[in-house]
Amino acid sequence: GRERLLAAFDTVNGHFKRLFTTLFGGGEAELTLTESEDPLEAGLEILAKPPGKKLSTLSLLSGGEQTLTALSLIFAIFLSNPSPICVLDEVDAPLDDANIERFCNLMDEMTKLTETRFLMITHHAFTMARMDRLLGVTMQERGVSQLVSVDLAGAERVLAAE
Amino acid sequence: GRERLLAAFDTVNGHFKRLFTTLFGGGEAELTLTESEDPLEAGLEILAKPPGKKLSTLSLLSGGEQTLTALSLIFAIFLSNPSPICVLDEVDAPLDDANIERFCNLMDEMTKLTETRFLMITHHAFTMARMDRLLGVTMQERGVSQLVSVDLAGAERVLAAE
Amino acid sequence: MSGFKSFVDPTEVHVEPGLTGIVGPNGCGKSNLLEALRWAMGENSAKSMRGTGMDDVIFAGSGGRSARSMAEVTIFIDNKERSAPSAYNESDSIEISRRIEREAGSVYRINGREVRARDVQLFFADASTGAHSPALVRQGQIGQIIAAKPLQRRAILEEAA
Amino acid sequence: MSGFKSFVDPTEVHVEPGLTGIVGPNGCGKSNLLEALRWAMGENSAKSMRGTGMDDVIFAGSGGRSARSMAEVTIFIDNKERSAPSAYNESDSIEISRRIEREAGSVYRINGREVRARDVQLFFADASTGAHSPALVRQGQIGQIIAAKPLQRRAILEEAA
Ligand SMILES: Nc1ncnc2c1ncn2[C@@H]1O[C@H](COP(=O)(O)OP(=O)(O)OP(=O)(O)O)[C@@H](O)[C@H]1O
Ligand SMILES: Nc1ncnc2c1ncn2[C@@H]1O[C@H](COP(=O)(O)OP(=O)(O)OP(=O)(O)O)[C@@H](O)[C@H]1O
Ligand SMILES: [Mg+2]
Ligand SMILES: [Mg+2]
Repeated sequence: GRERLLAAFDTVNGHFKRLFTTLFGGGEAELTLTESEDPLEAGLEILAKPPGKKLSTLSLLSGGEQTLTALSLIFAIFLSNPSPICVLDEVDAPLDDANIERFCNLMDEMTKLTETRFLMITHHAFTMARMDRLLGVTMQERGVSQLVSVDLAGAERVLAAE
Repeated sequence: GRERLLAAFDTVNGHFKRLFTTLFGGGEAELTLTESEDPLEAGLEILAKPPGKKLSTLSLLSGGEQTLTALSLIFAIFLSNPSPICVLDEVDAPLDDANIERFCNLMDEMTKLTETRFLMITHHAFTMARMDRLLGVTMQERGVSQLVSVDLAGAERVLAAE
Repeated sequence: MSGFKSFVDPTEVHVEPGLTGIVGPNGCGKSNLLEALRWAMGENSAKSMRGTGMDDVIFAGSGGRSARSMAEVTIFIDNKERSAPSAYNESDSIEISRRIEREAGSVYRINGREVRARDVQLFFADASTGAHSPALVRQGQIGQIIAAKPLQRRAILEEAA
Repeated sequence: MSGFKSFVDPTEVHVEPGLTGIVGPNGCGKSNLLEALRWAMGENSAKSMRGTGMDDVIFAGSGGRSARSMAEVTIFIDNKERSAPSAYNESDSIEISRRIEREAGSVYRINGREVRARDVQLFFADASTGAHSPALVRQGQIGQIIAAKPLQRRAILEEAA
């Protein structure tokens, strides 16, 4: 078990560093194993340094910066062990428009690198426009959910009607 | 202290019921004191029923519904004991466009009912457009925050440049 | 899926390749869809289904409809490439279903045969997914990875190993 | 304010009547503004300032600037209507300031006179505000009111009484 964990750690760390710099457009980050010599007992620490800033504790990062750091880690784990399905529930909520753009670029890259099918729940028109297709959920009858197929123009209407 | 707490409870509950129906465009909600006969020992329970749905435990409500319910409670407390300043940090993040509209309508009403000064941190263009004025925060020099005054057209540029 | 939370009527979701956006107003049932998937994969914590007991996933009624007494979710997996674990590899498609009845608990089936929750959880773990997969990110959960303590984060790494 | 978190240069914020929107890219310092206000009102928990120790509010340096050794925030209150508590009611405007030096702790002043943290907290409580006022809603905190237990929520009601 120890070798496998160390090997997984190295692959995930490699992906994490690259993904962080892509999402932030610069800066650097890395993962370290702390609190114990034995990888099976150790904790996973994240060191993140957004472009132009000093390395600081994670909790001082802003809401948007924390989201991008967490996404880099999730996708790093994902790339080292791809899963058949990935669902992201409103992860773009704290992001500004420039970061939503970078996030969608990353999603595009992920669909080229893996066979994974992605479901992205979102309220941002920006993100909707970057999807291959849209699935609408409505409650025409109050309290009862139904699925409707939506094209992009329809989505603008769903947005307006929301 | 007991009478004062009970009186405060009644005022807050009255405001809460009205604000909830305004924000949800229907439905009903109320506050109850639970777990003890003595108001000074009791807990505050929230019962919320969005329009067309059955009364359910709060945790089953959606992200957006929980935000609107919490906002109704915060403003209800606020109306019974107005404070000179109110700051809301990205409370509109989980809301869809229709609910952002209702939230902004409520903010307008609050400025008419109280002397309070409101600061609203937001990434939504919708909300920005409803403000009396905008204050921009930038980091032209990386890692160093500076304030700039922004007009609405400027905000579109800030959004685009973000 | 049928009778699961706000999806009282039988509903089918086809998950296509690439990026599919899920859109709709607040409270319409988007997060309930993700929960249906995680529940059928063997999620056994009611709290992570945002309820107080597991019966909270059964349709509780609405303005115009009465409450249901059971809920069921089935996942269809395309197995034309025969890549499933050997025990279930004999057919073109694999059906994994979970059904719950009020106050009677859940029953799991794979291709019609009744199995334990553990069997379903292991089936999905072999396919690098499952109710606790880091690739299924619940609403508001993204910040928890940052706020978690280093020891708790190691569990995420183990999923990848 | 000066030297507080990412606001290393002296900065002034005028809070006008009505609705003021605060906008800017991720990580530019918007939430730090709200923290500067709450800190000057007497916030004594480093965790609620998102740091591990209170010295984390002092500018820690950036690519081009060296770290500072102190931070200061001053709140100017218009008192033309003479509505302040009697102890401070003699002048047109009231100045409340908090200054921290690395490893030396904080010093509070009201109109230039040194006071205890408790005095500042009481001053703002009399004005129906303060570092823990329900009207100062921190990022991501709005859901906590719903997730809190009923006994914890009573504390919010007490603020209103
Ligand atoms: N067992 C149940 N029976 C009926 N309705 C239910 C049940 N459980 C949850 N619901 C309803 O489902 C709704 C929440 O759905 P969900 O959380 O999926 O919304 P959402 O589309 O994700 O919204 P948001 O955009 O605000 O996050 C609630 O209004 C709740 O009343
Ligand atoms: N003591 C400090 N010295 C220097 N910089 C600091 C200090 N404390 C925090 N920061 C920086 O401030 C930034 C965070 O600012 P803040 O949380 O206000 O951003 P924000 O504008 O709210 O962003 P978002 O829109 O993502 O919420 C971080 O990048 C952090 O590095
Ligand atoms: Mg949701
Ligand atoms: Mg912020």
